[in-house]
Amino acid sequence: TDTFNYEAYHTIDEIYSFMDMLVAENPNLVSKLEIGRSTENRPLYVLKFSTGGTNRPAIWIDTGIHSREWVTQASGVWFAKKIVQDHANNEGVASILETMDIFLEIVTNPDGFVFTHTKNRMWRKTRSKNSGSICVGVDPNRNWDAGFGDAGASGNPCTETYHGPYPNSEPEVKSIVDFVKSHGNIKAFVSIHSYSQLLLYPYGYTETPAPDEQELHELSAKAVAALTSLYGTKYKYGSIITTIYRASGSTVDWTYNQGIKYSFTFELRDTGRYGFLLPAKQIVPTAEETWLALKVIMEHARDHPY
Amino acid sequence: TETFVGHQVLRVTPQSDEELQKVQELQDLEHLQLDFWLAPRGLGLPVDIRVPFPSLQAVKAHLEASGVSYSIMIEDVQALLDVEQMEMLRSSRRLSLN
Repeated sequence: TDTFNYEAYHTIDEIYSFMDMLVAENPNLVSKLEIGRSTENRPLYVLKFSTGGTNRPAIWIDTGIHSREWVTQASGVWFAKKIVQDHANNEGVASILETMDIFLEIVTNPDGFVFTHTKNRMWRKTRSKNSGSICVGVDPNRNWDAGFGDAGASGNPCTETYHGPYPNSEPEVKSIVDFVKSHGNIKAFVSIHSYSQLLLYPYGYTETPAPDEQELHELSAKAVAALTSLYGTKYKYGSIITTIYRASGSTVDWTYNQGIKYSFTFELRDTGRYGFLLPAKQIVPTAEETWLALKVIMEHARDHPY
Repeated sequence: TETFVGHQVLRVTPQSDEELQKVQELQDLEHLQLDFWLAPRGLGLPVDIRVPFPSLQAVKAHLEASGVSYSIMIEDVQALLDVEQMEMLRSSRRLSLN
């Protein structure tokens, strides 16, 4: 993985090969779990970074739930390598790994990702069929059991924010739900999207503030300050509903309601130039700055057990 | 493979409730096949819309008729995709050589 080109976008096969290489190179730190299968029967892989122990408190990071947001899967690859490097050099997240595990799902929506590489670069949803409709796919960020089907999602299968027939109808979502529930000790959950430079916390489906809003807001401020310190990239932060718009059935609303206090979602670069077509030369700077914010969140979760 | 020749991404930043409403109206016009990269969120916040070539004239006319100003964020989506594809090819060739 030292010769892997982190400054380029890659196909799913290349990313899965990278994951296998990383596991092979670091058998005492990294393992690969298959948490389920996608609609089109692709494996849903999660990398587990652990220095030992059973059922330790853990941090979850996922990238690429919206398949066309290519900078997120690419950043996920970079994060994976960074965790290994930090551990080897005893710096950065090495101290976090002493007490916590990290789970990283790099290609959260593999069917959609393959579709963006082969048929339609602008595909965002899953690839499930919708009975009674010619339109394909469900927005996996509206398919969670948190205000499911309320305002802020669409009941029309032909729209980009179609919530699906019922909560967790998408195996890509259900697999994470099952994993989170069976693990039972996940303390921070970060779902990564692009673009528009935001760090958001619950809620999206209700205007009622999250009980931990003040702490989440203060933590967001710290995380964003760390992110901005590297390249000056400006981020806004706040709850989903107050910062962007009402969105029901979203990932981190569900995780928060499951008791995962440190639930966040990122919207990575960019603002106003390339959108989902961020040039590959910006992958590493994007991942680097995001990593600083992630580290703040992870360290906070480690230092504030609950 | 779907191509995006002539598709543009327009950026609109609504400055009043009327402008916001005009942009929101576009969301209901399914026949235009618009793809909202950034959906309307509020005043002063950008809305980015990928507009297929056949719908460009209608969308621009809708905005201009209402006095809503916009900028072209991406002139031709396919041109950017071609560059992206070329870079990926170059990168995978380099990988094979390694």
